[in-house]
Amino acid sequence: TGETDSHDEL
Amino acid sequence: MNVFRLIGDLSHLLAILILLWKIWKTRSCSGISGKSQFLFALVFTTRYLDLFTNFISPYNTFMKIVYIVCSCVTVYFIYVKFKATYDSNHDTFRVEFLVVPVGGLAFLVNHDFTPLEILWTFSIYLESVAILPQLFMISKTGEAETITSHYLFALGAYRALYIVNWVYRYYFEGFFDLIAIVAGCVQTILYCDFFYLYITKVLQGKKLSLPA
Repeated sequence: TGETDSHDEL
Repeated sequence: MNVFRLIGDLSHLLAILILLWKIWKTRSCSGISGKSQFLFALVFTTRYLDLFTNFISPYNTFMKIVYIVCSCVTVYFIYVKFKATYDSNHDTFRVEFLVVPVGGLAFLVNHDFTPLEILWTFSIYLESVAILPQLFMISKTGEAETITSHYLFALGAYRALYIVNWVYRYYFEGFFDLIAIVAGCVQTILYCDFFYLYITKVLQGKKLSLPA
């Protein structure tokens, strides 16, 4: 779902 | 990684370094809320636990470590090394009124009910309100040193740039994370009043002071 993509932000 | 996020991250780093430099240079942390700085250190340590589980990029790992180390040094300066200069009388915001509801909300509204994900969510919600003790302190004393207002401006600019980054990511990558976006917007709104004072006073060469 790509939900963890925001975890590449700081 | 887009340019808005990069400048946002650098603005965030600048804010943290301005604060450290101010405390070190003046040998004083007067006017700085130790509670806000403690909350930021808590934000970074709970969010970046994925340093141990998930590698994203050398940039990502480097910045995370720098943020954690700098925020811990700031807390150490305020509560240990320069404790004598800490204005605890004016730093009276009740931190439990933030941490407890934010912790509860992180349990209720998250992407995934796992320890790391709940801690990540907790850190996102907590960051959105962590500046409140600092803003409360300024409203109590009615003024802020110019260097402190530069710190707050760099921090607010970081948040505003992250919103632009999300707009960009939504349009060009079709990606959005509602938790991060809502919390980020709340956080940015908290700075609006300050932005107004910064532009009308500090940039005109005046000290930031509130009308009595």
